[in-house]
Amino acid sequence: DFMIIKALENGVQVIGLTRGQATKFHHAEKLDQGEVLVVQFTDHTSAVKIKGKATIQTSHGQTESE
Amino acid sequence: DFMIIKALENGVQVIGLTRGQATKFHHAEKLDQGEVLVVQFTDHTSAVKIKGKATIQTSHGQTESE
Amino acid sequence: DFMIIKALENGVQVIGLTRGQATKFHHAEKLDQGEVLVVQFTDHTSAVKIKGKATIQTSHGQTESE
Amino acid sequence: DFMIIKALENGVQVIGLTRGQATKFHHAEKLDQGEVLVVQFTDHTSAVKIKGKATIQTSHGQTESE
Amino acid sequence: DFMIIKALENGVQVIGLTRGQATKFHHAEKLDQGEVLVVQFTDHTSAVKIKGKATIQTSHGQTESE
Amino acid sequence: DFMIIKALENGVQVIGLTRGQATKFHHAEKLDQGEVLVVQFTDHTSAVKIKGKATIQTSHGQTESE
Amino acid sequence: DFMIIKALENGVQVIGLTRGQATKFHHAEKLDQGEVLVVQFTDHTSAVKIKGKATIQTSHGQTESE
Amino acid sequence: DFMIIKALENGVQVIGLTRGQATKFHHAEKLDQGEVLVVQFTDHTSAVKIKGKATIQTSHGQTESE
Amino acid sequence: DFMIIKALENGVQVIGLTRGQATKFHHAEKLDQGEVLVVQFTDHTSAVKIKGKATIQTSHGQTESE
Amino acid sequence: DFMIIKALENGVQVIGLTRGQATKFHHAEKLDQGEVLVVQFTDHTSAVKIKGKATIQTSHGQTESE
Amino acid sequence: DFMIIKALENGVQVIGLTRGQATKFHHAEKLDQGEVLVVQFTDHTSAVKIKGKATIQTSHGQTESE
Ligand SMILES: N[C@@H](Cc1c[nH]c2ccccc12)C(=O)O
Ligand SMILES: N[C@@H](Cc1c[nH]c2ccccc12)C(=O)O
Ligand SMILES: N[C@@H](Cc1c[nH]c2ccccc12)C(=O)O
Ligand SMILES: N[C@@H](Cc1c[nH]c2ccccc12)C(=O)O
Ligand SMILES: N[C@@H](Cc1c[nH]c2ccccc12)C(=O)O
Ligand SMILES: N[C@@H](Cc1c[nH]c2ccccc12)C(=O)O
Ligand SMILES: N[C@@H](Cc1c[nH]c2ccccc12)C(=O)O
Ligand SMILES: N[C@@H](Cc1c[nH]c2ccccc12)C(=O)O
Ligand SMILES: N[C@@H](Cc1c[nH]c2ccccc12)C(=O)O
Ligand SMILES: N[C@@H](Cc1c[nH]c2ccccc12)C(=O)O
Ligand SMILES: N[C@@H](Cc1c[nH]c2ccccc12)C(=O)O
Repeated sequence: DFMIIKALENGVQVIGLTRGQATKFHHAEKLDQGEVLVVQFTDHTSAVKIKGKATIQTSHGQTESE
Repeated sequence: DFMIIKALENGVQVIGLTRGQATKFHHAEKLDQGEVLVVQFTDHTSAVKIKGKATIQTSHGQTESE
Repeated sequence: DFMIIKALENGVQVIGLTRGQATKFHHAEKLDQGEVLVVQFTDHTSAVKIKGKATIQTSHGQTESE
Repeated sequence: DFMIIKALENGVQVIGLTRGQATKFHHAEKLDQGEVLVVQFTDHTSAVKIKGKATIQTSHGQTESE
Repeated sequence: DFMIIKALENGVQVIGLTRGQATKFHHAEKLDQGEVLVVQFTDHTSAVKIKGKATIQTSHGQTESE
Repeated sequence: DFMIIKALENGVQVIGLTRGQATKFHHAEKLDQGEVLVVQFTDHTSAVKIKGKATIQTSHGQTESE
Repeated sequence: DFMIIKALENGVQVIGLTRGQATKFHHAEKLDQGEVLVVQFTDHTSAVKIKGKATIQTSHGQTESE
Repeated sequence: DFMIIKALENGVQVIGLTRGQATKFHHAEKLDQGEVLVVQFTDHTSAVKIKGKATIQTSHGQTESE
Repeated sequence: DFMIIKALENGVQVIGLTRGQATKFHHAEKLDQGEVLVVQFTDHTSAVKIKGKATIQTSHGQTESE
Repeated sequence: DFMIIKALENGVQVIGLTRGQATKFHHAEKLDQGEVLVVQFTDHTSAVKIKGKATIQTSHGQTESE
Repeated sequence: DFMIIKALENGVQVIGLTRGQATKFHHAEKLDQGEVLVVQFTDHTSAVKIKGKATIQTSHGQTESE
């Protein structure tokens, strides 16, 4: 499973949350407007948080964060 | 399996419930309006509770919590 | 396999029944109106009972409990 | 594989039959009108009998018991 | 693989035939009108015979026995 | 893989042919008009012959023997 | 993978060819008009030849031999 | 994966090419007009050549050799 | 995965390129007009080149080489 | 899983981010206008960032970076 | 996963990039106009670059490089 995040403004953050008993932020990738980041769920990432204005495409459809 | 939760108001909570014999809250991720959280079912999470106003997208369709 | 339960009134109960030779209630999660609970079948849960007014979404379609 | 049973009257019974050489009743879950029970086939249950008025949803479609 | 059998009259029989070199009847479940039986193919059952008036639903479609 | 055979007349035969180097008849199940037999391919059965008037449903569609 | 062969005339032959380095006929099943034979590919059969007038149904569609 | 070859004239050849480092003809099955041959890819056959006028059906669609 | 190549002129070549660190031609099968070749990807072939006028059918659709 | 990136201007960058606890850039492939790069997720790459004007095609649909 | 590349001009290059920690060019296959190359992702190739005018078909759709 993966998702496609396109930043619609500067300063969008795509944050990876740790897999396992604890749930912490392990990485925050910053995107400028128009940049695209495609990320998977992995051994280290079982949740992803998106802050800022972006479109998010997954196998379940499309969503827009604000 | 994963789900996409978009907060429609501040203070939305996405709560992970433990897998196994006991069912307890192990993590509550708070979302501000417009923020999006994409979460999987995992070795530690076999149920997810959503409190507050949000849209929830899964492979079975879309739902809105209030 | 998982299901999405949205409470349409307060006091909805989502009850997990034990997997194995015996069939007993091992957990009852109470939902207030508008709250959503997404639960999987697991090593410990092979049947789920829903009491109270709620919508239930699975891969086979949608149902409403009363 | 799982099925969704919604009781349309009180006293509906969802009966699990044993897997293996012998075929016996190992559990009968009683449902009141409006209650919903979602059950899987399991290591212990390879057949399910439904008595009383209910809707039954599976991956093959919907049926009504009377 | 499983099938859903709904009895349209009393005295319907759902008969399990043994898997293996020999093919014998190992169980006959009797259904009254309106009762529903959902059965799987299993380690012990590789053929199922239905006598009496019933609807039979499988992944290949619907059939009516008489 | 399985098939659903509904007898349209008395005396329909559903014959299992042996899997392996030799191809012989190992079982012939006789059906009366209206009776339904649902059979799988198995460790012992890799071919099935139908004699007499019947409908045969598989994942590839429906056929009628005469 | 399996195929459904319905004889449209007497004397139809369904011939199994051996799997392996050599390709020989290991079995020829004769069908009378109207008879149906459902056969799998197996450890011993990796090719099937049909002589005479018949319909052949597979997952890729329907064909008629003459 | 398998393919269905129906000869539209006499003398059609269905040729199996060897799997492995070398690519040679290991078998040529001759078909008369109207005969049908259904063949799999196997441990010994990783390419198939068809000479003469025939229809060829695979999971990717239908083709006609000349 | 396999592909179906039908030569539209004489002298069409279907060339197998080696799997592994080196990429070399290991076999070139020549086709006359109308002949059809069905080839798989294999342990020895991870790329295929087609020279000359032919139609090529794969699970992704149809293409014509010139 | 893989994605197809087509550069719509010179200087487009397709950046691989490391799989594992740390998230760093391990490779940046530069594309000139019109060039196409098809990349997989791998043991070493669990996230991909695209800078500059390009179209991105995945199994979830098409996106344009700017 | 594989892709079909058809050269629309002479001198098209299909370049394989190495799988693993390093990302280097390991092979460049040159195509003349009209030639078709079908290539897989492999143990040695986890990214493919196409230079020059060509059509590229994958399971995600069709693209044209320039
Ligand atoms: N550490 C958690 C992260 C997580 C995944 N899904 C969740 C749902 C809700 C809350 C936390 C989570 C886990 O791996 O299970
Ligand atoms: N601890 C429980 C959590 C759970 C999953 N599905 C449920 C359904 C109902 C009640 C609890 C649950 C388990 O892993 O099985
Ligand atoms: N303990 C039972 C629970 C169950 C699952 N499916 C059922 C159907 C009917 C009755 C009980 C059940 C089991 O694991 O098998
Ligand atoms: N004990 C039987 C139960 C059963 C499953 N499918 C059936 C069909 C018919 C009769 C009985 C059954 C078994 O596991 O095989
Ligand atoms: N004992 C047989 C039962 C059977 C399955 N499929 C059949 C088809 C025809 C006749 C008998 C059968 C077997 O396991 O193989
Ligand atoms: N004994 C044969 C039966 C068979 C299967 N498919 C066939 C096709 C043709 C003739 C015989 C067969 C086998 O297992 O292979
Ligand atoms: N003995 C051959 C039979 C065969 C399968 N597919 C073929 C295609 C062409 C010719 C022969 C065959 C094999 O197992 O491979
Ligand atoms: N011996 C070759 C046969 C082959 C399969 N696919 C091909 C494509 C082109 C040329 C030859 C082939 C192999 O197993 O790989
Ligand atoms: N030897 C190469 C062949 C190859 C496959 N896909 C490619 C793409 C581009 C260039 C070469 C290739 C390999 O197995 O990986
Ligand atoms: N190193 C991270 C990269 C990553 C994957 N998905 C992510 C989502 C958000 C942030 C980082 C990531 C990992 O393998 O898990
Ligand atoms: N060597 C890299 C090649 C690669 C695959 N996907 C990528 C995406 C971006 C950059 C490089 C790559 C790897 O196997 O992972």
